[in-house]
Amino acid sequence: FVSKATIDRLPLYYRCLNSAQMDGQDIISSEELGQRIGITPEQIRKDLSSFGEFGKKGVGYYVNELRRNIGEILGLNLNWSVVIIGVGHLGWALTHYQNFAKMGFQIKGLFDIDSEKVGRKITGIEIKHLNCVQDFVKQQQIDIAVITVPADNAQQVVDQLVSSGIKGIWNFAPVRLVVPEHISLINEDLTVGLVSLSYYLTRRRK
Amino acid sequence: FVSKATIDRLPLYYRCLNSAQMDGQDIISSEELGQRIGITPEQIRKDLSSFGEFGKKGVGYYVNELRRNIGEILGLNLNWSVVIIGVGHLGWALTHYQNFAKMGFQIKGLFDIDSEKVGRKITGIEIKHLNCVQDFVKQQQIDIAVITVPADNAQQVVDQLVSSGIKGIWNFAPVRLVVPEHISLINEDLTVGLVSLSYYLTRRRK
Ligand SMILES: NC(=O)c1ccc[n+]([C@@H]2O[C@H](COP(=O)([O-])OP(=O)(O)OC[C@H]3O[C@@H](n4cnc5c(N)ncnc54)[C@H](O)[C@@H]3O)[C@@H](O)[C@H]2O)c1
Ligand SMILES: NC(=O)c1ccc[n+]([C@@H]2O[C@H](COP(=O)([O-])OP(=O)(O)OC[C@H]3O[C@@H](n4cnc5c(N)ncnc54)[C@H](O)[C@@H]3O)[C@@H](O)[C@H]2O)c1
Repeated sequence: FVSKATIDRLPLYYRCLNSAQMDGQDIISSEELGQRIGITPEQIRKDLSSFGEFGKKGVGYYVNELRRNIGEILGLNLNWSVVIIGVGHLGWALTHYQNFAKMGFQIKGLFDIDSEKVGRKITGIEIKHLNCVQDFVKQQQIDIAVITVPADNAQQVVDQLVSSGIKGIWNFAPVRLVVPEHISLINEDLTVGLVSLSYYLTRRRK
Repeated sequence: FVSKATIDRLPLYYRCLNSAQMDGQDIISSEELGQRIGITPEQIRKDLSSFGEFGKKGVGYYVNELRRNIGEILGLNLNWSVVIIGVGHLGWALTHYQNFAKMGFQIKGLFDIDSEKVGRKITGIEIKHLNCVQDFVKQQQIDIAVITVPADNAQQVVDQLVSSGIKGIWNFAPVRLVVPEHISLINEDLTVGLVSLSYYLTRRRK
């Protein structure tokens, strides 16, 4: 069993190893890895040991090897297909984010209900009407749907996706979605970062 | 001492109490609060007890009272002023997000270096050139800066903000920023959600 906190740290290790590899670094110690991410070296060694034996005592970790191993644990080598539902301000921004493709997430479809948007192309992908999403997800065997529609419409959109065979949902709408057990759901609450800042700034004032 | 994990859960409690209050609910149990957020009731009771005595045994928590208390712990009643640096795809989306204002975060300024953008107005706020940010932050006593510029430019932007008297930084650029100890820094990595989904979908395949 691996804790959610450990799983959430893996992408940070992966990103750090990415940039170490780009700098041409061959070996990295848990101290340096920790310093670059802001985590103790003990926590790093504990996290990685839940997945196997990596690195050499006294030497550190081989950057290429560890990056490949973590990438495989995370399934980043599997090239996941993604659709974005709701191409408003946030959906538009996420469509343009090039880091998703670099990590193996290919945006294959965009869906909306606004007749002004349907038919337009963004980054070469045509926005389709929501009515087409079920056939599209089935035929293209789409893995993940990103939900960037208003909170009131989110559950109804998700119900349509569930019956289309989607495997995972990444939800940005500030509402608690109900999905069947076989679908993985990640809720993103973008206010958490600002609110945490507010907590830390309040404590400094005192 | 309160752990970061507890602090990160407080905004979820606050949001849940918000919607319970809007539904006209007077009392909520830790069981119901837990069910709505996806956290055990024991964890909720443990979290809240690190801040004081809330709720009545056998009755539950008074929704209005708990919401007000958590809001004060988080400093949400203090009305924080915010500027957004880099009004590209993501900066544009964040500028339009109305939930920030509802939680007491007022966007007071927008800054960019693109001459095509400087001078335009979004949600009634004029985009100013980055050269003006230091005077603006000093004169308006801005609390928080949101960084949505490309990774290569982020550190240089932050250095300008540091000398302007900013108190907190919410960073979206995928790069590790160096800030002095007296400034609170929150790094947001939007790839974490997708990458975690990839991990859970990979495990289901096996
Ligand atoms: N803007 C942000 O930075 C931000 C941040 C955090 C969370 N969110 C949340 O993300 C969601 C989107 O926010 P936004 O600012 O992009 O809103 P928006 O209004 O700009 O975009 C919503 C889009 O969804 C489309 N839509 C509405 N109902 C639909 C349906 N049933 N099926 C398909 N498409 C539908 C609309 O036509 C529109 O294009 C909201 O739930 C919001 O609370 C936004
Ligand atoms: N688009 C997304 O959904 C997304 C998601 C996660 C993280 N990010 C990160 O957020 C940042 C912004 O992404 P984006 O997609 O909005 O990029 P973008 O290129 O659309 O926007 C960047 C904006 O910053 C401005 N800019 C560049 N240098 C500047 C400087 N020195 N001072 C002030 N403004 C400057 C540009 O003129 C542009 O308007 C990037 O670091 C990106 O990696 C974006």
